[in-house]
Amino acid sequence: YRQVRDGKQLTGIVSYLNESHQHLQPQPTGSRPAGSRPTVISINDLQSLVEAYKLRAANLVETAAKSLQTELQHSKSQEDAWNNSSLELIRASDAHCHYVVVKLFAAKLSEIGNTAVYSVLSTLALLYALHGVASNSGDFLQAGLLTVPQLAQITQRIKALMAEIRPNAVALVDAFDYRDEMLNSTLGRYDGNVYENMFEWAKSSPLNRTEVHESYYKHMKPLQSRL
Amino acid sequence: MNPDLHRERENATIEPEIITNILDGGAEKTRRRREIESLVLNDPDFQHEDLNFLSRGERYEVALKKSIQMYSKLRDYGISDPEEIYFYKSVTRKNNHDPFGVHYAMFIPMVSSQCLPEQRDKWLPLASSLKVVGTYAQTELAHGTHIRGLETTATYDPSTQEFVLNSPTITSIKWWPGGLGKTANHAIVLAQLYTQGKCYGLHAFIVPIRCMKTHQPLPGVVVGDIGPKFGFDEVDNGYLKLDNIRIPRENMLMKYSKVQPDGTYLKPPSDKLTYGTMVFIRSIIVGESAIALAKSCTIAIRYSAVRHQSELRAGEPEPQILDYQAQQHKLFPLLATAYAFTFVGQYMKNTYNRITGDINQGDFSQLPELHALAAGLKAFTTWTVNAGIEVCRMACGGHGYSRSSGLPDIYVTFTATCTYEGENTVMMLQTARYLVKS
Repeated sequence: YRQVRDGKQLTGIVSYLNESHQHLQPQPTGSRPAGSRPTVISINDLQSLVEAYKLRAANLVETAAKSLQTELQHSKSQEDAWNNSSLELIRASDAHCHYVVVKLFAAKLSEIGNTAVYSVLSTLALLYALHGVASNSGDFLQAGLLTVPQLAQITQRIKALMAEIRPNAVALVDAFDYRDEMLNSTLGRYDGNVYENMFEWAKSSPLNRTEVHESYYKHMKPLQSRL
Repeated sequence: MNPDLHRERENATIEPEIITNILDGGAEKTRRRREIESLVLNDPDFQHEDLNFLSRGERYEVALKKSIQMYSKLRDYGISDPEEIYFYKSVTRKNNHDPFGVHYAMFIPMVSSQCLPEQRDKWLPLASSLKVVGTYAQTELAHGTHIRGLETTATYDPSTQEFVLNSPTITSIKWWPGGLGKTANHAIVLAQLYTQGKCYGLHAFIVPIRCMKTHQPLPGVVVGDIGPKFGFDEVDNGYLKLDNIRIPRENMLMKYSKVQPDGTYLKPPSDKLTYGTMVFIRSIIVGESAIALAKSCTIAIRYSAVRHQSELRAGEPEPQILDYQAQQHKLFPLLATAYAFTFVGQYMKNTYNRITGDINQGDFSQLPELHALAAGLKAFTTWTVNAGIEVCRMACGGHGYSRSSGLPDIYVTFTATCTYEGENTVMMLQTARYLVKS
């Protein structure tokens, strides 16, 4: 942030700070009022969501940097300013990482040749991105990337995406290709014979090695004979 | 086959195999991974009673036996590709860890990368034949991620050309290293180096801790198991207290920094070198996050297709729980996250391999960004998955609480990733430092 603010051009995964720095600068008076930045989210467009995550991250980085500046202006030491801005700093990192994940998911789709798979994974990617927006809506609203009515639309869109995924849910986890021995789970067995195997598993518990556990003779029986 | 699951698979519009190939990075990778899995799962040497039914001591014994077989079979099969070794180990270990893990993951790599040739010639044969079983002792009872705060000291005595390793306080006792309690007979100890009356910061030393014949702790060494934990029952995470233990000067790892016989200290060319190892381990953890969540989703979603509960319309049969929107909203975003993190894991691995090439050419330019990204993503993915596994467990109702579901094991093993190899909050602040600096 500081390098960009000082006019340096960044490369690599943080390069978004270059352009979003201008985007977030207050507009000169006479043009659009600062509060009415264009809303970029289009609920069905993954690339627009990637863009929104990017601007949200940039916005939170700026918020953290400004918090540091404010702390320093109260003549705090660097260390104290840093510690007193931890909440903003962690939020900024979280948003940065979230942006990277969404961006990489969207990028991965372009490598997928099979149309049916492309379609299902695109639905998953969209769900991931929209669920992230809904779970962190405060950030997106504060950055002017989202309007309140859009929040309701997002909820509806998430429901529709879940219904789309529903027919392929089992296939999508089958694709992870974990053998039963790797899962070590009666509930997640490939053949779905859950209850029979839960019963078998329970019967082999050490506690069931004898019909009457030894502690009965040690504690219960003496107790009952005294009563 | 349970009829519900059968019908789910009949009605699917996609072929899982195609996605499996994408997740593995190609059909050939899938074939080879399955081949390795079968190698392990069909091997009677790796069959054992369900660990849930064993005491802690018995679990440790089973894990030790399996580890020894695992590493010797890896050698016998000649499996050398790091990814294939990783597969072989993860199938053998299932959702658990093994007492030799740190010996192979940290001790041997450190000896290989941080020792002089003559030191390597001495220690590597001993380590690979398991005459020397090592661990890596860094974290102390009261000192974790902030390694500059470590208290253990290594003071050079020019008159005998030895280092004196000491744990000056209770808070300086080494704590947590895997395999330290009962398994290892040597440890690479990270300590503050003092020579000619000056402290030169943290350096690594190979310290014998048990007799190689009797396995008894050596004089001045207090070593043991730290006791039961939330998980990791098979691993003897240990404690180590050193009471002025003397080791020869040659036991300091001296490929980069050196101490000459008269005590003169020679600085390393660059302190960036340890960054690379951290980035590597945190990239691996990102991949582990994807695996833990993918397994949890597999269990919860399959069971949600099998389980029928209550009713949607009066009088009709109980629906599959997966048809309830609320159940979908618990699991499908997590399913999407499992895919997202799998792709991030692939990206991190590929990027690390690419940048390692640059580093070997002496180009460190991208390392700071990758280091910041690896730290942040390690925290971001492990925190998300930690919560996600718990949601999957609860989505299975009461049965999720039984160890037979596999979810408690996945959870108690995975949750350690949020605090080890760099506590997550500290990781996030490292990324923030880079963001603000940028």
